[in-house]
Amino acid sequence: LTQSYKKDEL
Amino acid sequence: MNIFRLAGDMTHLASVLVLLLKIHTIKSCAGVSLKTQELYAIVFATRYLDIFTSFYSIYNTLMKLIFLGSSFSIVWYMRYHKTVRRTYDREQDTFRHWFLVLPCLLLALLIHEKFTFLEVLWTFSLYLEAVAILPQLVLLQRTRNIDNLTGQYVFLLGGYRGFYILNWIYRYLTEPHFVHWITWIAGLVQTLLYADFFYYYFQSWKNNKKLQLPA
Repeated sequence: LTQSYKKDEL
Repeated sequence: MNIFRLAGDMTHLASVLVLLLKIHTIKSCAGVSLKTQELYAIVFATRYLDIFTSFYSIYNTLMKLIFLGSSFSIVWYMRYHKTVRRTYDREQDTFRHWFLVLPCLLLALLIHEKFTFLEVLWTFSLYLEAVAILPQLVLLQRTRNIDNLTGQYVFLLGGYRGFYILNWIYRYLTEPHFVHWITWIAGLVQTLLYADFFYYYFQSWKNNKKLQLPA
C-alpha cells in the first residue's frame, strides 16, 4: 500500500 | 511543525476570530459575503473528513474542530440569526459561487495525487479554497465603505496562505521527498488573488485613509 501522504497540515 | 506553519495557522485562526467577534458582538455582518462563508464551510467539511479516521496531534484535531465549528456557525448566524441576517446585503452579494464548486470538483476528478474518495475530496477542497474568496472580494468592491473588522478579516485570511507558502518552501528544503505540486499551485493562486486587495489595504494603512477598492 503506498504510504499515504501525511496530511499533517490544516 | 515549523514557525511559518504556526504563524499561518495563528493568522488563519485570528481571521476567523475577528469575523466571529464582529458578528457576535456588534450583531452585524455588513460587508461580509455569505457566499464566501458557505464556500469555506464546504472547504473545511471536505478537507477534514479524516478527522475521525486519522489522528496526528491534539493541536491538529483541535484546530480542525475550531475551523469547522466557526465556519458553520458563521453561516448559521448570517442565515438564521434574527438580528444578524438583517444586516446581510443580499442584493450586493450576488456572485454565482456554485459556478466555482463544479469546476473545482471536475478538476479534482482529473488532477489529484491518488484516485480515492478522501483524496479527491481533499484535492477539491484545495481548489475550492483557492477561489473561495472571490465573492468576498467582489462584494468589497461594491461596498463603498469597508469597515475595519471586515478589512482585517480579509487581510488575515489572505495572509495565512502566504505563511503556508513559506512553510512549504521550508519543508521542501528540509524534508526529503516533500513535493506536493497540487497544494503549492493552489496555495499560490489563492494568495495571488489577494494581491490587489493587499495593495489597496497597504495604501489605506500607509495614508491612514479608509480602505476603498476601485469599482
